[in-house]
This record gives sequence, structure tokens and C-alpha cells, in this order.
Amino acid sequence: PHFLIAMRPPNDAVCFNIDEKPGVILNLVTDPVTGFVVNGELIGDKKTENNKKVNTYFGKFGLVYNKMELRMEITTQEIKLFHGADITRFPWSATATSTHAGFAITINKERNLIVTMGVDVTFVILLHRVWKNHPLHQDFLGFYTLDNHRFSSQTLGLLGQFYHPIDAEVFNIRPGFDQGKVDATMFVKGHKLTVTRGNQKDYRLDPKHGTDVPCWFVHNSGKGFIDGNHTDYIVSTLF
Amino acid sequence: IADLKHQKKRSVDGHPTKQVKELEIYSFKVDCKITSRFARNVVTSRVVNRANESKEALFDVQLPKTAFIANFSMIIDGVVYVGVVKEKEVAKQQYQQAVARGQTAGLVKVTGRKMEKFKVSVNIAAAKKVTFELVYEELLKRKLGKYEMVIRVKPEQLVQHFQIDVHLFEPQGIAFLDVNATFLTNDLMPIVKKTLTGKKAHISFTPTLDQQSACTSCQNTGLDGDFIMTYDVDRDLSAGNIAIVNGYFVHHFGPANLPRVPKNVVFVIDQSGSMMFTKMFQTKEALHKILDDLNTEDNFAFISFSSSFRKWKNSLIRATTANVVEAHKYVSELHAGGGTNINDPLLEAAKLLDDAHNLGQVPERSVSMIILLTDGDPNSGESNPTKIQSNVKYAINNKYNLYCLGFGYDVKYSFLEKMSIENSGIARRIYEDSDAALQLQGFYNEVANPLLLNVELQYSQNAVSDVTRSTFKQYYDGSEIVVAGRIADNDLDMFVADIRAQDANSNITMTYEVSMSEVDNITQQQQYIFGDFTERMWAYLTIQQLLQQRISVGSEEKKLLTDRARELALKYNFVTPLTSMIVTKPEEQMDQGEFLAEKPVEGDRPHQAQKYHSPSHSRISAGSYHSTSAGSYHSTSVDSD
Repeated sequence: PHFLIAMRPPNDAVCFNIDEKPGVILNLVTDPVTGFVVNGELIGDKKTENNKKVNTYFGKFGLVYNKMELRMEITTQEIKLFHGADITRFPWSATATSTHAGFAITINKERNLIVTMGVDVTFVILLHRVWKNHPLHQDFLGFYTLDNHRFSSQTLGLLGQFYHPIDAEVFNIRPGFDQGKVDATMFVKGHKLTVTRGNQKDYRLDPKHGTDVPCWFVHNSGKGFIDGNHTDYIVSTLF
Repeated sequence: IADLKHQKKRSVDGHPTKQVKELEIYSFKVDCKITSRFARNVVTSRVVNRANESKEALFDVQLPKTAFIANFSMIIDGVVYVGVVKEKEVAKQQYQQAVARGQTAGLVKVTGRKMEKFKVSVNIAAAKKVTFELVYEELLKRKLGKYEMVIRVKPEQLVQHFQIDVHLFEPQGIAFLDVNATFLTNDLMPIVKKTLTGKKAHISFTPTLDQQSACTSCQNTGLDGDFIMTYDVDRDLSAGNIAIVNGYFVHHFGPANLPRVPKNVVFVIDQSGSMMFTKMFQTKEALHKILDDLNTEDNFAFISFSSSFRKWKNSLIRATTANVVEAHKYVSELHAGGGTNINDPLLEAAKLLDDAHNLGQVPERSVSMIILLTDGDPNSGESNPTKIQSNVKYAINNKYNLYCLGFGYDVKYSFLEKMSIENSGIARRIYEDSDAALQLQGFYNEVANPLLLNVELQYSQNAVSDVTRSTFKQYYDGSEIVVAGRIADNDLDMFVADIRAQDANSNITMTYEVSMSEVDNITQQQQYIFGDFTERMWAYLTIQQLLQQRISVGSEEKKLLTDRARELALKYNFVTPLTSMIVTKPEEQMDQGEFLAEKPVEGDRPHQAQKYHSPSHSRISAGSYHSTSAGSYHSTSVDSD
């Protein structure tokens, strides 16, 4: 999957890929103060050709909100909401809202799931439907943070670490190895990284084709841009 | 079967040596079409009189109590005699005039537990045929997770062309489909053909004469009992399914995958003298089973009563293992004796629930109910039914559901029914039979698992009209909410239904949207069954609800509701408790006058209203006949039928 981090100012973006095997679960957000955790499990294409790179996507997300004893499991088939021992299961075919005190989910039939906590935290999980008889691809999910104000400054995770501002400077823009693309040097978190100008897709507005977002691409699974190595974010269970 | 073959051969030879059937049902067919739970059944019976004198043929079928007769016709000599639905009083007057002229005919009102009878008789001239056709419609109600369709089969004669043919179409997809019959032996089982493909299913049962025989080389039929089809549709936690045809919509809402809401239940048990022996034994048996099924999150209490009442505990308690064990002991010690004081224990039950809520002993999101089981009229304490109803209504104050179970035939069912309906519940008759304990448990299971509270279904404002009931205090697991209405806006582009409800932990809203252009496609599929079904289903549901609302309103409003229900019943040709069907028989049969078909009302004692007068001729009962007229018989024709 690709990660896209908005940088402001100057309203630019940084992107990176995480390449891992299907079945691997990555921690995206962990806030030890509010007890909010988001993990995502990777899936691959239906089949892969020998020696070819395995494309991976998110096929399942797990959300935990300990404070309210709430858990959610979102797959491409359904949305399961656990409240204590109770389970409520919504299909993606429903347009529905479930409101708890200070926590709400809204399902827009076959399109997205919006999770809100109070007025300061909003996530969107997008459902990408693929033709079910496609020989290679299968349905997958996307995760977008719209508002993260309520999270504490101790928030971690592949996305969570960027919920609080970081300083990054891009300079020395020059022609890159790939024709038509430029490279630059990014100074971030005490590292000097070579980054490449490119585009990544934001599918919120156009779920089918996506909208191109120009971004500085960090190579090697975001190494240097993220805290530690991407393998540090691999967890054993969804919850 | 051998006999029938010989019969034909002998006829061809022209040397009959043995008497053959004088009245023969040569074809009997039940053709059933179900779409979106609405069933239209057409029962056709063809009879030939092979005697050389006229004979009386009797058409006798049983249909579910929940069904409305929609049409009846007889074809004699190519002439069709159709039943006409009239206002009950008008029909009765017409019928009574016929009776006054000495033309006694069949007025049939018979109720059983689930079925009611429809009978009509007609004289058929020698060598003539008659075709009877009865159409009835029914909205199948989901109970305990399934819809059930029962076709009662009782031909006492072998029928050359016997067929039950069921076509089912459910737009939501069919989750399962089971077919069974009480008369199905291992040999007959393979004859039931069932095909199921996603949304459509077809069932056919066409036994040959051989297969109908109860025994080898005998003329007795083995087909006697209920042909039962059960199924459910695919469901999940969504806004359900809406069918829109010809400007009418029907919305089925029965979500799955929801956690159950805890319930608080006070059992109010009659232990008056009339409950002694079997009834008490069965009540205890059922209560023991119910106690075992209580969820640990539920709260419960018992109040038993005769001339006075006795509380098991002073408050509701959680259904923990220890408490349930103690409750079993209490139930075992119940014994019958004394009068029937219904008023005081019901008021006390409401007080127990009030206290439990006020003191926070029960969860905020929970369903509170009172289940009353009684077998008699109040005769102790406050015995005026109207006063009791008003006391109970005041005490419950719209906060709890009251379910009344009337055990046996001595209860004043209408009293219990009104009291239940006024307090958001229902009344159910428990038939005094060997399975009474199972009936009690069955009812309890229907309300045992609440899933949603305060369910409101709303439709595009100003775009719909004549919507049936659309708010419900609870939705129970295994049931289904059905709302129907008329689309008032001819230019409507998008039909939107919003559902608001509360589950165990959260408030849920769901939306169903369908563009009217898509509706055309859906309609195409649904016409596979019958085109105007949505409108008829709406009419059926509206009449049913109006009839129920009548029970708990004042006289002025009652008149309005009655007029509206009657008007719809006449428009859609339904035989309801407000309308009757008159079938005018052929002129030469004026000695038999007219036939009047009425809808029996729950609460009537079975057989009480049966008035059937039949001349002592042969009778045919849905495929059977008993010949009582001797007469010589001589066959001169061959009938390929």
C-alpha cells in the first residue's frame, strides 16, 4: 500500500510505499492516552506470476477504542462492531449510522465508512470494489484521516506519528534517474534523504480513478521518514 | 388404482360389471404463487357426475385463518358463477331472504386452530361437470426466523390429476426452503420436486393414483394432512427490501446480526381452580423450559394469582443460575385453586416494573414486558372487564408491553385482546391440547429476543400516502416489520426510506434509496409472479391493521376505521370480518338458494357457528365423495378425463 502524508505548510505531501507480504498486520495508529488503535492487514492479488513483485493492499482494518470498550473489524465484506460481548454486523450494502455516546460510524452504501469520535477525530475507510471475476485483483480498503485533533502528542504508528507536526525541508531539486522525474534532498528527523517527485492517488472524491496528488516519494519503505524501520510496525494481531 | 383402470376398460367395452364412482373428482390442483411474502393460492377442483341422475357435489377446502378469500367461482356447463363480496349486513339480509323462502343453503363458519373451512355445494346434472375455483391471499408472517405456508390436503378419494404447484420469488434471495408434509412417507418424499435458484424456487407435488393410495390395491387415499413449506430470505443489517409496483410500495424490514437487548419480564400466572390438573401441569412444564432459556442479562419476576395474588420476590431479579434454580422450585410448587382476580396482579406487575426502572435495577436500554397467562374471566376483586382494562392501561402508561395468553375456551378472548393491544402487546389463544406447553414456549420465544427499540420507518415526505403503521416499540429476532403505502408523487425520481432505531448499545439509522428508473427493472422480475401484488398486499395489510385498531378505540373512531376497512375490502374483493361473499347458484338449483362465505373471527368457539344443511345426497369433500343414493348406474360414454 501507499502512504500519503500531507505536509503543511507549504501544502505539499510526502509519500512512501510499504512492501510486505500478504497477511502481515501493520500498526497505523496507536494513542496510548486515549487507548485508540488502528491496525491494517495486507492482502495481495489473487495470484502472482513467478519472480514478480507481489502487490499488496489493505484488506482488513481493526479499530480499538478502549475507553468505550469498542472494537471494529472492517473487511471488504462487512463491518463488525464489538461492544463488550455484543457484536453488530453491518454489510457494505447498507447506508447506516450507528451512534454511541461520543462515537459514531456512518456507512455510505458500497462506498465508505466514516468513523467519528466527538468533533475532533474523523476517519474515512474507503471500499474499493473490483470486478469479482477479475483474474488478479480483489476488493481492498483505504484509510484516510480527516481530523486528528483529539489524539495525544504520544500517538504512534505509521500514520499516527504524523498526527503531530514534523519539520521537513526539501532542497537541491535536480533531474532524477527516471526520465521526466526530479529528485531532491529532504532533511527530516535528522536524516538527509533522496526523494523523487511523483504522484499518488487520493480516492476520496473519485473512488474509481482517484485524484493525483503530487508528492515527494521516500524510497525503501519510508526509511528515514518514518520513525525506525517499517518492520517495527508489524503487529501480531488485528486487535 | 387397478379398479379405475378396469373401470375405463369396462366402459370402452360397454359391459360394466361393477358399479363405478358416480361423482368423481378427476382433477384437484393447488396453484400457489408467492412473491415478497405475499401468497396467492388458487384451488381448483374439477368434478364429473358419472351417474344418470343429478348429484350434489361439495367443495370443501381449508385455508389459513390469516388468509382473505379473494375470489370464488363455479363453472357449470360452461357458465361461470362468480362470488360477489358484499357488505356483511347486505349479504346477510340477502341470505336471510333466501332462507325465509325455504331455500336453506350452506352458511359455513368453522374455525380450527390455524385453519378455517370453506364449503359450497351444488347439484350437478347427470354426465355434467363442475369446476370449483377458490382464490385466497395471505401475507406470510415471519415467526421464529421463518415464513410458513400450509396447504391442507384431505382428498378422501384418489384423484387422477392431483397437483400442488408452488412458485416462489423473493427479491432478497432465498436463504433456505424446506418442504414437508404430515402425510409424506419415504415413498412419497421423492415425488416432491424442489428447485431453488437464488431468488426463485419451484415446488411441485404430483402423485399418481398409485402413489396416492394408502395401501397397495386399495382405493383409500394416503394424502391426508398438511403440506408445509417453510423458508426465509437472505438478510443482514440493512434497511431491508422495498418492492414498488404500480405506484404502491411494500417495505420488509427484518435485520439480522444485531446484539439482543436485555428484557425485564414479569410472568403473571393464573392459578385459579379452573387451571387444576392438565392446564397447571402444562403451564409448569412451559415455565420450566422458559426459565432455562432466560438470558443471564434478563431480569424477571413471578406473580401468581387466584382470588388474590402472590409475589415470588419483592422486586425483579437477574436471571443468574442461582436465581433460576430458585425460580424452578417456585414454579414446581404452584398449585391451582380459588377464583380469578386479574386486575390486582396486573397492577402489581406494572408497579414491580416501575420500581425496577426508578431504582435503576434494570438496564436503561431494555424491554420491559408483562406476560399474563389466564384461562378464565375475572370473577374476583375487580371483575368489570372495562374497569380492569382502564386500570391496567393507566398503570402501564404506555411504558411496557402486555402479552395476554388465553388458555382454553373459557377466556373472554376479546377482553384480553383489547387489553393487550391497548398496551402495545398482542393476545394469543393457547389451545387446550397435548401441545399446550409447546404453544406457550413458542409464544415466549417470539418475544424472547428483542433486537431493536423505538423503530421508526420514514419515507420521502409528501411523496407517499396511505402508509400503514410505521413505528414499532420493538423489533424481535425472528420477526419482520412490514410497511406498505402508496406513492403519491408521480414525478418521484428517488424513493428514500429512513429507519431510526436503538439497539442494545447505540442509535442506528439506515437509509434505503432506489431510483424509480431502477424500479422498472425490478417490476419486470416481479411480474413473473403477478403484477398487482403490491397493491393487494398494501390493501391486505391496511385492512388487517384497521381491523386491529378498531379493537382499542372509541365508538366514533371505530366507525371511521370500520368504514375504511369495509370500503377497502369491497374494493379489493376480500372476505373479511366486515364483508361476506355471496355465490348465486344456477337458477334450477333455487331450492338450494344462495351461498354465503364469511370470515370467522378469533374468539368464536369452534363449530359454534357452523350451520350447514345438506340434502342427503352424495357429498364431495375436496376430492372425496360418499354416495348415499343407490340408484342404478349405466355408463354409455367414454370420458378421457
